[in-house]
Amino acid sequence: ALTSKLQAVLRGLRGKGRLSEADVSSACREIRLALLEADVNFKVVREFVNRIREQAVGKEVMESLSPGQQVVKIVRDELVELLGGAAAGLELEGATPVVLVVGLQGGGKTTTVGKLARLLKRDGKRPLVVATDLQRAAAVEQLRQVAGQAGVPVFEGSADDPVAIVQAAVSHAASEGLSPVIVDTAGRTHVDEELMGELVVMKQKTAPAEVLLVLDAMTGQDAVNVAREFDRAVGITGVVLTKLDGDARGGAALSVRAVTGKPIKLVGMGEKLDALEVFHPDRMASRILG
Amino acid sequence: LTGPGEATDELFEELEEVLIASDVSARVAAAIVERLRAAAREGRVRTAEGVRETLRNQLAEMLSRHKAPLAASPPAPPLLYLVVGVNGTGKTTTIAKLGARFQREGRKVLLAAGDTFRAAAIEQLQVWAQRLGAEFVAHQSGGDPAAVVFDSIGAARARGCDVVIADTAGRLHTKRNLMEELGKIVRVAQRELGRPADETLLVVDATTGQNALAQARQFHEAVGLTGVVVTKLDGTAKGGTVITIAEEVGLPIKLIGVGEGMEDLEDFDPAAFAAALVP
Ligand SMILES: Nc1nc2c(ncn2[C@@H]2O[C@H](COP(=O)(O)OP(=O)(O)OP(=O)(O)O)[C@@H](O)[C@H]2O)c(=O)[nH]1
Ligand SMILES: Nc1nc2c(ncn2[C@@H]2O[C@H](COP(=O)(O)OP(=O)(O)OP(=O)(O)O)[C@@H](O)[C@H]2O)c(=O)[nH]1
Ligand SMILES: [Mg+2]
Ligand SMILES: [Mg+2]
Repeated sequence: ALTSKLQAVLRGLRGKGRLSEADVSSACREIRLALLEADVNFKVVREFVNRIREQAVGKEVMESLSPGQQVVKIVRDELVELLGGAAAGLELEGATPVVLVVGLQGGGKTTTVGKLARLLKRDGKRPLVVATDLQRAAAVEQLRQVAGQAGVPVFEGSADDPVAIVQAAVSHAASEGLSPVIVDTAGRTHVDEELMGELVVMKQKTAPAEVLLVLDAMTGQDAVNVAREFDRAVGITGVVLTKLDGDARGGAALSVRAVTGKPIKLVGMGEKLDALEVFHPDRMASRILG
Repeated sequence: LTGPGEATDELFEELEEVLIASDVSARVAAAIVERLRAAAREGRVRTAEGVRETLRNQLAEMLSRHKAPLAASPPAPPLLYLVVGVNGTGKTTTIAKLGARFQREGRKVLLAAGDTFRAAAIEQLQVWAQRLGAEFVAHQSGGDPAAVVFDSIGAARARGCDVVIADTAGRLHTKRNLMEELGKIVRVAQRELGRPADETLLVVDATTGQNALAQARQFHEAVGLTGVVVTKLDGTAKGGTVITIAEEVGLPIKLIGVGEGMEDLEDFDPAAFAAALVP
């Protein structure tokens, strides 16, 4: 793990003076490798390591911690701060708040919509989930089954336009006293102009309270591009990091945060509908550091 | 003194970043670039374009080393393809694309709904089977996936199908019971077929980072893979993890997915892939 690599690199420094530039440079090499291995984007790594360098050089070597442990603490504290201090909740104010769930193909949106609906129902709300993926084979059927498992109603419009379906769903929710309206959307790549354009229109016409980007925790260097483009196009309000029950280090979390400044609100920890948890920056920092 | 067309230090750093940005591991990228620096030091390559060309050739060579064609002529019908991988990578869609390809070759295709777990997984494959006009075998949702694959082989023989393509549920390689379930599917298929499946393909998402290597290693160890399919290369992710997979696990990369339609499947071309990675 990083601590032992840093111990080796900074051996023989305990209780002696200050961390020199040379000491910190060799430590920074190990930190860079650890973060790249964890899938943090290489540009984010570069900026992060420079920040660590500034904090570590000239630091007095303590008696109580080994220099390796000391540097790891600097790194860990910095990671926790960047990943976002306090837990950010969902903003569901207003009469019939709309939550748009967006992201790349296969990231876990439909499953997350079900998990979110189940969670909100337990919180005493009466969510309505909306099926707007008219493209993927049996996508509506999948949401229908997921909604059934979550015990919430599902709205399936008759229009062939996703935006029209959401508008109809919102009126239906308003008249039935259902809230919030959680919209499952078709997976799309951020470079598909037509589909990204559709999302822009959906946002304009439905004024959502939340636009959640669902991102697979195993996403690599491309996470910055995905996050930047979705944020630029529709303005995301938060991120749901899925499949965190695997062993991907999840560096995409840091990349997304660095590039958009938006909070990671929830994490998916399994395929079942009860596997949705609040995001813990300290646990994520430990995971990224390996 | 170096001119603009020369192999400078900046060039080697830039190329290392290009590789890392494409999800080639930092370790493998450093090793590859070190070989390029050595070639430049020894005068074997002198210009910036020469270095880029050498890099492309090196990558293409690494990816061709374990090259193997898709199994096509079984000793006895049906040809059996098993498709495996972690959640959401594109297995079911890839199966539809493979089915379409076999049909274009005039073969009779049977799709087996081996994902008996996920909501609407059977329905999803059934829609594809209907679109293709292919044969389809499924049991109840929640049923035993090995039994589905077992039945699909018998059905293929009875119906005169040339090829069976079996879908399986997405599963994280860290879930021991799910990997054991997959092992059982593979063993049951082998016993009924009378030989190992002709292809056991791991579907990897091009947007996946270093975890793809763990996926390849552990699925290979659990069930013995014959090849890798990289999907979603129509996005901006470069899929560089396949270089690490080829290098460290020795698996052939056989196919790429470049979209959501049934035509969006291509043979893996090492030279084209290398050229896309290092323009
Ligand atoms: N292990 C695990 N699997 C998950 C998690 N979230 C979703 N999945 C699985 O990931 C796969 C894809 O999930 P979907 O909900 O269909 O993904 P999607 O984003 O709606 O996919 P598209 O609509 O095709 O873009 C399914 O097999 C899910 O069961 C998670 O937190 N952990
Ligand atoms: N853009 C793009 N999307 C793809 C490609 N292959 C699959 N997809 C999409 O990725 C999503 C997931 O595909 P599936 O075939 O359901 O993936 P899967 O591996 O079977 O998923 P699980 O069974 O839930 O594990 C769908 O929206 C597909 O249309 C590809 O090559 N390019
Ligand atoms: Mg979906
Ligand atoms: Mg599937």
